Amino acid sequence: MNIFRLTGDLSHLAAIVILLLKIWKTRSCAGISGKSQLLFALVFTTRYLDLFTSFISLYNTSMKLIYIACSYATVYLIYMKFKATYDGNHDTFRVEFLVVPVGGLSFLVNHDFSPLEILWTFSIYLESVAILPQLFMISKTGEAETITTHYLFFQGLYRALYLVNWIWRFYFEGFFDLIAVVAGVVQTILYCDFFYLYITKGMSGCALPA
Amino acid sequence: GNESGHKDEL
Repeated sequence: MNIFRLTGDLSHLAAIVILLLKIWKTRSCAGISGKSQLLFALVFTTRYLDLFTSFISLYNTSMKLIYIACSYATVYLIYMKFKATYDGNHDTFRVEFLVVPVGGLSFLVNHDFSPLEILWTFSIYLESVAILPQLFMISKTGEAETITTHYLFFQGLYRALYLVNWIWRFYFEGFFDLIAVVAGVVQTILYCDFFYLYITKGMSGCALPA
Repeated sequence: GNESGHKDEL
């Protein structure tokens, strides 16, 4: 565990909690892509099945459980409790265009052809593109609320910090996971355009790229 | 190693 990995995890947690609190406090999920949140719930579910097979640390287990619980809570708020405020008309990204190719790729390119490993690979690939429905929704409406841009900032920061973590681990631990790194680079690139606007437009509810 | 190394990350 290095400082980049830890701050990456905390950024990820911040993003998840920011979104959950925003929906809870405003009693509204307007501007939030339920499809992205469903994909993230699927990502955590398929990745953390190793909760049943291996124990790494109390930190590891706790964070996994928190991520899963928060992502399901978010999905529940969007599709059940505050369903009336969910803007489904603008959340029109076709998720099958992500899930089907990602599913195929995880069967073809993985570390080991076993069920848990394929599901782990699937979750890594899916996470890298899971934010696309949210970015697509913002590009359709042309605007995002300030708090939504904070959410996206911490999501992007998390992945950027993980990239530094992998560089660190490569040099100091000889650790290198090609699948995670390639997917992580793709995921980080998706946020670059957003990062630029977030910083230049004063981190407020700004018009985002079409 | 690759096989076990990635499992400690979230």
